[in-house]
Amino acid sequence: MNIFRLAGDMTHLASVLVLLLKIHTIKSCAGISLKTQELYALVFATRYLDIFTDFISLYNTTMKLIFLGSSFSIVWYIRNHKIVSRSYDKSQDTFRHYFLIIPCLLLALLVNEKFTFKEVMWAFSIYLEAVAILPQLVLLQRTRNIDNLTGQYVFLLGAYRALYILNWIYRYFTETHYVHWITWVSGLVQTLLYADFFYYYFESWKNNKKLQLPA
Amino acid sequence: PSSEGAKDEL
Repeated sequence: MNIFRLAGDMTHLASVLVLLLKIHTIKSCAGISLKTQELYALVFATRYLDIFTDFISLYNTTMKLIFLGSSFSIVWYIRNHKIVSRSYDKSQDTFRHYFLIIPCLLLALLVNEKFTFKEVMWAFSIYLEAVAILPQLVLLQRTRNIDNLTGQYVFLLGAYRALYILNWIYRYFTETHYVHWITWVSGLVQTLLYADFFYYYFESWKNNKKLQLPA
Repeated sequence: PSSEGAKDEL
């Protein structure tokens, strides 16, 4: 474990807590894409298949349980909670996320570290996470006024993978044979997808203006 | 094996 990875995990945890805070306290999911939340639940479900077979550390298992539990409960909240589901705007959240799942599955079947079910599922989860934010970014472009919690949620979610990139660089230089093209390329693509959001987020913070993404 | 390295991350 290094400071970059710990900071990355804490930033990821913070993004989940901000989203839970928004949904649980103000009982609203305005501006949040259910599609992205469903994709993230799928990412964790396919990535943490080894949660009961390979014990790495208490930290690792605890964080996996937190991410699995929070992602599925957020999907449940938006879909089933009588008050929260009312603030979900289905007509705006129209990204066809199946168009993301199928190509990621095909790519995982072609490019993986070992052609076993667990490894293919793991590669699938890495590829899917790289594009899971797309429905949310599309929704943000359609949302006129993005509330602070939603903006912070997306910012933290993007920042965590950027910190992981620093972690991979650090591990490359400090550990022998630490080379993982699947996570490196996907993580870079994932972070680059946030580039324009980061730009407008920083601009709105610098000029103390409401966050607005151009349509 | 190298794949162990990647799996210790979240």
